[in-house]
Amino acid sequence: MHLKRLRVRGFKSFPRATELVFEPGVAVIIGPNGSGKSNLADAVVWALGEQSPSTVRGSSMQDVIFAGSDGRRASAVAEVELVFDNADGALPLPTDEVSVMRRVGRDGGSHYSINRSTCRLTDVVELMAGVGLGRELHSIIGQGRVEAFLAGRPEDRRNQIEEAA
Amino acid sequence: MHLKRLRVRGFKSFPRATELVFEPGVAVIIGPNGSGKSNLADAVVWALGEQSPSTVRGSSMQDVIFAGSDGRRASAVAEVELVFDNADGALPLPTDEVSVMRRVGRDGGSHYSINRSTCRLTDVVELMAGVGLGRELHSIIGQGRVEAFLAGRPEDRRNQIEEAA
Amino acid sequence: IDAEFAETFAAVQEQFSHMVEVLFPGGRGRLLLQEPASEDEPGGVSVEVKPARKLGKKLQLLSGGERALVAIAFLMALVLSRPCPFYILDEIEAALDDVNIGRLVQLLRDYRERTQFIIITHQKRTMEAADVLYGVTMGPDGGSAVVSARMAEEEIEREERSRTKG
Amino acid sequence: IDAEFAETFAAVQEQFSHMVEVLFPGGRGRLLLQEPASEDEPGGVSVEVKPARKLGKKLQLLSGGERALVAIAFLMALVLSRPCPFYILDEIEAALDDVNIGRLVQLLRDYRERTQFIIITHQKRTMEAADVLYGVTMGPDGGSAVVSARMAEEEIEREERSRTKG
Ligand SMILES: Nc1ncnc2c1ncn2[C@@H]1O[C@H](COP(=O)(O)OP(=O)(O)OP(=O)(O)O)[C@@H](O)[C@H]1O
Ligand SMILES: Nc1ncnc2c1ncn2[C@@H]1O[C@H](COP(=O)(O)OP(=O)(O)OP(=O)(O)O)[C@@H](O)[C@H]1O
Ligand SMILES: [Mg+2]
Ligand SMILES: [Mg+2]
Repeated sequence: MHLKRLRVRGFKSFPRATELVFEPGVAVIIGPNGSGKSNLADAVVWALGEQSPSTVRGSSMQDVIFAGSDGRRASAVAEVELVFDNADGALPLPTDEVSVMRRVGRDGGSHYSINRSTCRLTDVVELMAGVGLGRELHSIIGQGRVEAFLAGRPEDRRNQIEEAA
Repeated sequence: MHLKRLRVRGFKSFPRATELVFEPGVAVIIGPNGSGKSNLADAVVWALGEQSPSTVRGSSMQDVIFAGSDGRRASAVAEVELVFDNADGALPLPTDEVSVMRRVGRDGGSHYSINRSTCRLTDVVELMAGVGLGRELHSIIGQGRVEAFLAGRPEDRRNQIEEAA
Repeated sequence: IDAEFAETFAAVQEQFSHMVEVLFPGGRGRLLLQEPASEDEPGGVSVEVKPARKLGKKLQLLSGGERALVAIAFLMALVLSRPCPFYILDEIEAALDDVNIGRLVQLLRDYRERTQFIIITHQKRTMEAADVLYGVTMGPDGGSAVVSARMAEEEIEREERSRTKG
Repeated sequence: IDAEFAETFAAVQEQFSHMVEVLFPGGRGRLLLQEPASEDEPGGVSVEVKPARKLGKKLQLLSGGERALVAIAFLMALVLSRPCPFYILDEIEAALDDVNIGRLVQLLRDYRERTQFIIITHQKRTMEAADVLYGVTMGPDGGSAVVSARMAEEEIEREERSRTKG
């Protein structure tokens, strides 16, 4: 199993539908300061069900919707789709690819779907917990957070190992 | 006025008396991870009277004394001397150079001196406040603290400007 | 739950010690399970690291780069014992010197068969680890766009040229 | 105290706007004095920055590198209006891309007559700003030593060679 495609639209600094296609192995993302690299990491964390705005560096959940720029009006909707390669059947679904999508409008309610059919947040969380991507999402280390990855209390480190178990 | 010499002995990772001679302009310090670069910045903050162990990355004031290594026994005393060029008379003292020194032993009491004669902490603090080096020491930005330099509350920024005034 | 945790902990513990030897040549490190604080609370996990030639220290006294390396050792120990399907690492090598970035790059190369790494970086050295390189830029209309890395590098060079001429 | 503060604030405010234009080409920034919260408490200072092509934003939404640049603009505004005798800056450019490190290096060169800068870094680019270079190493007995930078660079190269052969 690996992340095959990441598609964002209206999410943070990405007004237009933008897609990255990933292979297994090592993918490296570069670009100038403020170009939108960390927003892509936030997109993955958000799509997997993140509920706290501060984890995606905002003060309210509306902060994830493209707020406009000199050249473009604000977006009405933020949408992120993750497509996982499931050829090895790691996810308990009958398809070779599994899509997880989250969408939110200005009214605030988030809309989740798995393989393009509507589901609840708990369905996404349960699906991912089965492959070690629990609520803490230890496999995504945000900018400036590498020291915090280990600097927590001993109980935190135990949680990280329990989630991996 | 500028910092002309920094001498450390028994301070953090520096067991032997070590001296850096600085010129005006831009001095750059390089070296591998863990070699002792940030300890030199801590030495300056400490010599100017820092009272909180956590500002010099320790849990107690004893943590500034060389604790020993595979090849050397622990030191009994930590000592830092700063020598400022005072040819322009910025510091209200009659000498072309002004030395500020701090020493601490395992018993805990700090010993301060200006131009090698014993003084109190408040004497050092007052001497430095006269040239914009107030309690907050805004001119020393520790590792990983550049964003915090501005990220404080609006009152903090006001303090930084007041100290400079 | 306990047997499962104990097995996982033992695997992570072993890998952590191994990773510390790789990232701190001549050093040692270990994870320890603490006594449970009370009946209903399991014990936490504490970390001890002794860099070469130095005394073993509290994590707090280690340098910025050393602490980042210990965190990377813990991360890699999880990768080697219970890998997740993918990892996203955002400028995790910002505090490292060139030699330690080199060691990290070597680890990414060694373990790229075990899981997928997606690395965000500014360091040229880290780019050497890439199987695939992506560039992100800020477009003329103020919105982000993903371009081929070739274009991103050219934009960085173009900005650089205009800065030095400007 | 008020007249003195007002004068200093005006000078810092002017320099901050100028520094933001240098570090964010095409962008704008300003410092604002807030209304005092109560009789005995003076108002704080708030910061607004609008990078080129983007909407003006809360500082929180800016990227890691952009926030570091705003902090550097504030620092340089203090240097230009009320300089201290010396500044010690420990890896302040860790989050910056190459172009922005270049801009910082240019500022250090421009203002080296006004005050003394002591910079700790791992970035080769930043070393270009140096009038004098110092090297710190960890000696064989586990104690730090200061060597000529030449020796520190050679040690870094030696470690690198032994890493790639090892
Ligand atoms: N809702 C939003 N609408 C529009 N722009 C946004 C929104 N949220 C964040 N941004 C913009 O995204 C930019 C930051 O992006 P990001 O943090 O991904 O940059 P980065 O490429 O990681 O940069 P660095 O290299 O400095 O870390 C900021 O300039 C910010 O203003
Ligand atoms: N009291 C002490 N006695 C002995 N060693 C100490 C003491 N306090 C700190 N150290 C050691 O000093 C080293 C860290 O030094 P410092 O933080 O200055 O490194 P650095 O050169 O800034 O590294 P980096 O590039 O990773 O930031 C640590 O390895 C730490 O164990
Ligand atoms: Mg970023
Ligand atoms: Mg350091």
